[in-house]
Amino acid sequence: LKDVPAAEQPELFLKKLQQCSFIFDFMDTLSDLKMKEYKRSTLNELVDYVTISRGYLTEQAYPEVVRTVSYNIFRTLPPSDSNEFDPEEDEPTLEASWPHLQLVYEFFIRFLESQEFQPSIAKKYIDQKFVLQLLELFDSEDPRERDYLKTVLHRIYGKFLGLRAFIRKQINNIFLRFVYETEHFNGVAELLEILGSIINGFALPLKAEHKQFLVKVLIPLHTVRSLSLFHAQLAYCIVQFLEKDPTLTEPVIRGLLKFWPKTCSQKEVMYLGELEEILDVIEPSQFVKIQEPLFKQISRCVSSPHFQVAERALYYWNNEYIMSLIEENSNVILPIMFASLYRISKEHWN
Amino acid sequence: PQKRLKPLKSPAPPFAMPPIKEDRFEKA
Repeated sequence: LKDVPAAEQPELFLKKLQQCSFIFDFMDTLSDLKMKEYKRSTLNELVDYVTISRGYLTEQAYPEVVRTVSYNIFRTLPPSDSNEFDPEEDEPTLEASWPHLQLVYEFFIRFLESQEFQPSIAKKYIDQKFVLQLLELFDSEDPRERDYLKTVLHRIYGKFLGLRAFIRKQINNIFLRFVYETEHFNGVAELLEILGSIINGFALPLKAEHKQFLVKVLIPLHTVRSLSLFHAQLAYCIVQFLEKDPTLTEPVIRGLLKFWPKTCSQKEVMYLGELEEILDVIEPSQFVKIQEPLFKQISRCVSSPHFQVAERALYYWNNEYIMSLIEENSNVILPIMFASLYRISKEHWN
Repeated sequence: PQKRLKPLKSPAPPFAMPPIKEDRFEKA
């Protein structure tokens, strides 16, 4: 590309894109070695080209870029070896075609981030159907691919105003399916990270639609499995909401109390961890609204026969901010906590 | 009396991405 006159470059760019639409079989590791290497070097050249060149993004380039990217990334994901795939325990299936796939994602991100990129032209090709196929890929077991997808969808959400509501709705659907049907989708953490950034940018006052998403989707997402997989991302989204609008504290805490795990177990330890992150940002005026039901639950945890649950609940007394809230409201909290604290003071080492 | 502590502003976790500003004219 850099060896031809500038005037010929846009056409050569299109030809090289078309060349890269050819898909090789990576399961057969020994086939087409030379041609695979040739495609890899061409993709590398395209990545460099969109990064440094100017004037390459002609109107004809948009459909070609989207077509090439689509040919390469949109595919049926390999079925998981076991339906009980646990990202914490099991080794993920890594994508065999990664040497090419990685460069295609790299190229696409540089294209979306290019200074010449015009959403008004691209929206003809990057549409709802494209987004739906992209969202399906978030179920990939390969964390490297999900990381690229996260950046791609984040950029698309940022640039295509017309797709925003659609993307949020589809993410809602994936979450609801995860909670009420499958309990399986590999990319929930990555989608939550994108949502955290979206919630962070919400304008005030919050729209009813956004509040509903918090109450109807994010709170029910507090299942045991969810917390073990993406507690940090979920807490981040909730805290973003509370920092935007502290009056949401009450529905959030009441929601969490409603979804509190039934049995004393390790799950409750995670739940207490989630709750502490929320209490860290709670406003005193909101705290008084929920302190009674909240401390009734904490009192139950403190006297839990499960040693770790009791200990995790007691650990709140090491948190200076929570401690200052308790002190200020001791007239309400002490009567709730006294019996449990008195009982364990006889037998608990802490 | 002791002064009340301010709630901690939650620090951005390592995965936090730049915020995307909401477009006020966006349809629900």
